[in-house]
Amino acid sequence: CVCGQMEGMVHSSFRRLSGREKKEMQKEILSILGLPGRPRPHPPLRPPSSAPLFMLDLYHAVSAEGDEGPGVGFIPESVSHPALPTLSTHAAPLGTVVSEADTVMSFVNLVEHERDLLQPRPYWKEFRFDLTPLPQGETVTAAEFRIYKTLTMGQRANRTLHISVYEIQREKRYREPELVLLDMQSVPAGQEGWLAFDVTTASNHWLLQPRSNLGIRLYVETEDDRSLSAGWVGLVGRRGPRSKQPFMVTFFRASQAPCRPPR
Amino acid sequence: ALRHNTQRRKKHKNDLPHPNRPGLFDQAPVSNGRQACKKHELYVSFSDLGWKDWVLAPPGYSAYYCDGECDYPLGSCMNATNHALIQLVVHLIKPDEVPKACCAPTKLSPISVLFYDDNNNVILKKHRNMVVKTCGC
Repeated sequence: CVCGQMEGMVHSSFRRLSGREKKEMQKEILSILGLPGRPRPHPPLRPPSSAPLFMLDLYHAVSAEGDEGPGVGFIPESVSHPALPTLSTHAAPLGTVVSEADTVMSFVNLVEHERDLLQPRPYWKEFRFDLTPLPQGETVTAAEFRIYKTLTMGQRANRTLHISVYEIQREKRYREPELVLLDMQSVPAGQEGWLAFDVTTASNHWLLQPRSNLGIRLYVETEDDRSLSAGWVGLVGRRGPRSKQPFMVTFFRASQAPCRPPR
Repeated sequence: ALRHNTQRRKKHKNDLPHPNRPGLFDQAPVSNGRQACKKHELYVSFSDLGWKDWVLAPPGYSAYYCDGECDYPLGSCMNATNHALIQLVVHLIKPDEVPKACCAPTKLSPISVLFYDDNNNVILKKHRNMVVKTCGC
């Protein structure tokens, strides 16, 4: 073997190719990597935001895992050990999920409705994600809704907050919608960091029936069942800093028996 | 395409080739003006391709390919392992016409690509056996 003999040659020769040849080569590389191509409309330069930062962390973890060989369950700090101690319950299963995932997608929050301090209790906040552009032939293994909690003034640091996330299953006119509990966490009011809620069940419903995707609803309560506004306890929404905005992340695994295209 | 080689000795029809029998290109270097199999490196740079704005990571990746008498053209739907297997099968059927596969990837490594889609979602796509690290040539 003569290794690396042509290193750089193809790299430089790419610039000498004609426009059509360049397009053909780009198309071939896209096809090999399974990439859909440049997004449309052409994306402007985006400032750093929460989902890309999280995904970059995940990418570095996955790359490190690949370098160390298969079966090494290395997960980045931000994924397996988020700042809030309550999230440690997710560390073990998520570690396996990340290692075994073939595709991971983050979804930006599209809609945010709120019943806050100006309205009657209970207070809540709703989020919605569009899960329609999904990888073909892959199934969901896990899905998380991630929201950032900041420190706020005027709160007792040792107070425990119960934050629960529900799937909105059916909306009714002038009445409360049907809700199904997805996940709940108890968080000390005096802590800051990312909270991750398991929304796998809801994402599976939405994938099977996209029209049933009515989003998720979040409630915050004290230990004595007093409803609090999400914004008041420091949960960051769409109007918060870009690096701390809520998003959803879904893990996919390729089907064990992939359908091979006919040749 | 099948490459006809008239210089090889004729075999009886029932003389099935032994799997370990040397292939046509097992003896290196190959003479008669043929180019011996060599492993080359190709660096695919996403910035050179003009994809830097939507492919977040990596900046590019190194791919290896074999070039020479035992080359396996890597297409969009076939990897080198598939080519080696198919060539071996065809060699067993037509040992006089098709050389035994003497080169195949022996170590494949994964790569991951992080990119934006049309809806500003970020996708991390993992390819488990993508880049040929070493081959048998």
